[in-house]
Amino acid sequence: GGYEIPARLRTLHNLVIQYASQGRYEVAVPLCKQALEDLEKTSGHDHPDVATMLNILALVYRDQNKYKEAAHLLNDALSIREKTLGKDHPAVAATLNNLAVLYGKRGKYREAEPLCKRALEIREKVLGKDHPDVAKQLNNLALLCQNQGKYDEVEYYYCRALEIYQARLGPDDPNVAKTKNNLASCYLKQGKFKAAEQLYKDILTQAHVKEFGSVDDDHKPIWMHAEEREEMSKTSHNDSTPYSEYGGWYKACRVNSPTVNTTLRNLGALYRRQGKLEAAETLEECAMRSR
Amino acid sequence: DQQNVNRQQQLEWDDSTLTY
Repeated sequence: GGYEIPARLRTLHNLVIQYASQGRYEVAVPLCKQALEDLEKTSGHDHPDVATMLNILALVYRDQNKYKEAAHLLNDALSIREKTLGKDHPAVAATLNNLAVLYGKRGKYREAEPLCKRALEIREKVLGKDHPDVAKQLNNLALLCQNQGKYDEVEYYYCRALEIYQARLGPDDPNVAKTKNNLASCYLKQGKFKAAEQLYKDILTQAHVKEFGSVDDDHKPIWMHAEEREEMSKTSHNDSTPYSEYGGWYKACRVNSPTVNTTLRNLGALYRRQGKLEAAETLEECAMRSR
Repeated sequence: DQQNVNRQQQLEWDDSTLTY
């Protein structure tokens, strides 16, 4: 992209990281501000190095949860990068994204959304429509829209992101399961309960296949066990397999653990909603044991 | 509200402007 952070700024950045990681913001902030002043004197305000320095200082504020201050600095950095690097530069897309994140952290989803959309347009133009970074941007956009209740758009963005992740990174990539979970939460809001249920089952089945290689009578994903227990409880033929074995199933299944745990709980909640209490308890027990 | 907060936490930062 034609710009490289000069060595002295890298050193300064690393030093600032050290101070910030120790919580010594009273050192980090003045250090950044002095460097900014010096840079502006030597290079002028509209220089990519100044944008870099503004970015570094913005991170220091961000890490203190001072999102408004961080956004102010990033806005300035954005303006400089647009002027000096070009409006479609990847650094401009990244800055737009990060501004959107800062607005999102403050609950300003309506303001964040157009920034995120602009970042998406640039990424699609530069990287192509099916790049994993485009999927990341779609995911951020979906999250912002979901917090505004725009579920039709959310569904579209998550579906696109999912297609990209599956095609480019494969079905076992952690982003696939995370996006399916998010899409399922959107489906729930839309009343598409069956679609949500299917996604949760897909996640658990994929985790199962990754660990055990197949689905057959001897190796069933946990949700199949849960539904069988539900059926048996209705016919009063109790399955003697103790719950702890399902915790064992889960422990053996280390893929995407937090996501799989969330999925177990979400599908359990869905079962509960459907009155399938035995099935719900099976998954809830499994989720609890694996936490 | 909790779900909104969870989604806020999922927003992904882009570090590429400061990677080298």
